[in-house]
Amino acid sequence: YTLQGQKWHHVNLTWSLRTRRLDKVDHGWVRSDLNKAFQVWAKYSKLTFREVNSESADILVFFEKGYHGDGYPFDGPGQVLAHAFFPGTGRGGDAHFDEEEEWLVADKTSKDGTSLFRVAVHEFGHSLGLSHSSAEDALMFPWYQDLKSNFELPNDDRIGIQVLYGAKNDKIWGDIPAYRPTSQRPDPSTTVPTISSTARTVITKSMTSITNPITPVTYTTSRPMPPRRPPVAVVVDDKPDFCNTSFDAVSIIRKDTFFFKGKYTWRLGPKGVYAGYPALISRLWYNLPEDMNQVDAVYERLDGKIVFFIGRQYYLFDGNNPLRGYPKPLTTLGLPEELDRVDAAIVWGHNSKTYIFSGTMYWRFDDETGQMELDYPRDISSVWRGAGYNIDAAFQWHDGATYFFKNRDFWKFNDLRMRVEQEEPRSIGEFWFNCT
Amino acid sequence: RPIQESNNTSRRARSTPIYEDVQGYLMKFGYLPESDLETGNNLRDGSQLHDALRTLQTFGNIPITGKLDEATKQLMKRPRCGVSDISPTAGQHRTKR
Repeated sequence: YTLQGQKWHHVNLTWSLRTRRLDKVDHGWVRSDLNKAFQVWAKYSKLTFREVNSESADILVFFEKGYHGDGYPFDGPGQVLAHAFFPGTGRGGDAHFDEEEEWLVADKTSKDGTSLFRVAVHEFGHSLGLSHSSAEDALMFPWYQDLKSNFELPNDDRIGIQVLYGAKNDKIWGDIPAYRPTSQRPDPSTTVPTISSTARTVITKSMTSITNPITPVTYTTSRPMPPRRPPVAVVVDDKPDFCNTSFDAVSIIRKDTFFFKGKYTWRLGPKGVYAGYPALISRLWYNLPEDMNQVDAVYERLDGKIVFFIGRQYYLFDGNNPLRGYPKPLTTLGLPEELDRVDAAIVWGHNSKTYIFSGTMYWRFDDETGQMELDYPRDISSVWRGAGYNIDAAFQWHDGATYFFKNRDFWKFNDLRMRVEQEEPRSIGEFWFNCT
Repeated sequence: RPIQESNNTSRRARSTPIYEDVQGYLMKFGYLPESDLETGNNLRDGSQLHDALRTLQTFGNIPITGKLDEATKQLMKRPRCGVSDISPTAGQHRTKR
């Protein structure tokens, strides 16, 4: 979701339909559909909407055609169906619908018509401060789509509106713990809810400061392993500086490279780091544990599902959404009970097998049996020569090479020679983020 | 004198013109800067259009080719909201009633 930057400073909003003459549709049904659209947003937020008959209502709704005095003329039937103004004084919040469309009201359907409710619920999202989202199933996707009969506000929109205005009740907050209103957060002193006036969404939330060193986790396996070195991070505005930090996990997800550190993730594409990042991991993958301070490993399975390893458990996601039945213990994968965590997980393109790394050992996963293959674990150094032990992350990049990360350095592994290309590691910041 | 419309003309078919003005579409929804409307510079190099189309295709969740392919044409024909995708349309929220 994307926040425009403006929001209403009160939650009891009023609205008014200011068009008296509607040629093709019944005035009463129009008001009914508009009210229904407002209630979609009210259901999931602290907002309330009351219809009034007044020019001074917060949100005025007009049906207009062609040039109508706001610099955004309508184009006749089809194409652009409506637009709305972001919150503010004057025209702020108002919604304009193209009078020349074939509007359908009261849940009527037709091959040639457009549901007023469907368009209105999108436009009122703008009236409340939401910009367009590129999430295809979101209401705020720019191109209108039909709604299912059992319609529920998609997560993308729901989180967006709740970030702006808070959720209706604790039950909904329970779904998204990171987005509780200030009054419900455990430590208000750590909360800085800000919305960038330049929009494009950077929301700082209640979170444990990662300036505090993370307690090292100690292995308790029969095979002695060294404790993990506390992550090293230079912190600017409570977010790690990618030029001067190690990473908890790195993975190719949907063709982009995601770097995970603490509660944040960066997304690296062909043109560099995407705008809007780092983002809270919980904003992209919902319902991860509230007290999660870091992920251990992440990888995208061949079927597109995304696996997160956190401590002794792993989570499975379909896109952003957690799948039922998870998290599950690592032991259900055939990993030993003594294992406190995994360090890295990759699908290796040369044989499409999944490899799990932890400490000095690695396992190979058999997708058919859902268990680790026999003859594993093996010593990392016996096969992944030069990659070292106790790695932070590993992944196979678009160039076909496998990369191993540890502290602030990485090694490129030559998959044909089966050894690292050079003994000396290279700097993660310099290579991956163009840091100098 | 107004042209008499044929009763056989499908309203919907008439209402979905192909966006031949690709630049206009890209500017309207924030993928190309509108400043060129002011400067009169209508000539863009291929890479600008290519990048703008890629961004549109990314936003629309269709294959990213950077070209005006069939999927992009179909996307541009779809009914949509008039608010800009990339940034709030300048002045839209500031305009006073």
